[in-house]
Amino acid sequence: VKRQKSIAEFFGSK
Amino acid sequence: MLEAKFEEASLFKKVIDSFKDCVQLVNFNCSEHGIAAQAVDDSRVLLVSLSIGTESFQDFRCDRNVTLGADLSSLSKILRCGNNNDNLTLIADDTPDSLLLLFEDTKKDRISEYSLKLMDIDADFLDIEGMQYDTTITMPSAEFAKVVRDLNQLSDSLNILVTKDTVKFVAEGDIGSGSVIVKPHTDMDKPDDSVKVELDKPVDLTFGSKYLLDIIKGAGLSNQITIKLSSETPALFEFGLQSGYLQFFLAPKFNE
Repeated sequence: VKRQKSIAEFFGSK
Repeated sequence: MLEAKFEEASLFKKVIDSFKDCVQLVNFNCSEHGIAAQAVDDSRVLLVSLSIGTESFQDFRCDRNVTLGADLSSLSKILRCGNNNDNLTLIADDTPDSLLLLFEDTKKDRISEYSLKLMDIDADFLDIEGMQYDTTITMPSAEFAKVVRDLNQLSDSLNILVTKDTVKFVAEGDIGSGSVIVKPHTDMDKPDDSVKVELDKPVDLTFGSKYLLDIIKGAGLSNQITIKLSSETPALFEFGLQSGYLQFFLAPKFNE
C-alpha cells in the first residue's frame, strides 16, 4: 500500500 | 498602482482556467517583475506556482508591490464576461480592496468594466527553490494529457519509470493494467512534437491520478510540458508561457 505524502513534508515555509 | 494590460484576454483566462479547479483562494503578488502566485490544493498534495513576466503584457506598470487576494471561482466568472480577443487590463491601487478588470474590443469600440472584491488570504508561502532533479523530460503536452486520461481509467495511481531511453507510464487496477512507453525523438519539422529525456539517475515514482488530471488542465497553455522527477521528492510539471510559467509540484505516493 502506498501512502500519499503532503507537499508540506518536502517544502518549508518561507 | 498596478496597471497590467494583456493584448488578449485569452492568455489570462487560460492561465486561470488551468488551476481554478484545484485551488480556490490565491494571493497574486504583483511587482515590477510581473504577477506571481503560489497556492496549495485543499488536500495539501499539489502546489501551484505561477509567474507571468512583464513580457507577457502589452503594457505593465506596478509602482509598488501589491497583493491581490482573489477567489478564483469569482475571478473566473468575471473573466468569462470578456471575449478572448479583447484587450484586458487589470487595475488596482496600492492598498486595494477590489480589482478592476477592463475588457476593450477596440474594433467595436466596446468597453466592459468589472470590479472583483478582494479578500485577505492567510496562506503559507513555501520555499520551492533549489530542488535537484534526477531526470528532466520534455514532451508534447497533449500527448502527456492523453496518457494521463487513458491510464486514469484503470487506476487511481500512475507509476512513472524513467530509464536512459524510455519513459514508461504504468497503471494497474482492478479491471486490468495498462502501460504507455514514450521514447525520446527529435522532430525536425515540428520541434514541439519532440520528446527529450535528460537522465542523471533512473526514477520510479507513483502519483495520484486525480492530481495529474488537474495538472493536465494546463496543457492549453503550451505545446510542450517539462517534467522534472527525483526519487522521494515532489515532481515538477511545468508549462511555459511566452514570459513566465505555470508550475505544478506534486507530492508522490510512498511505500510504507
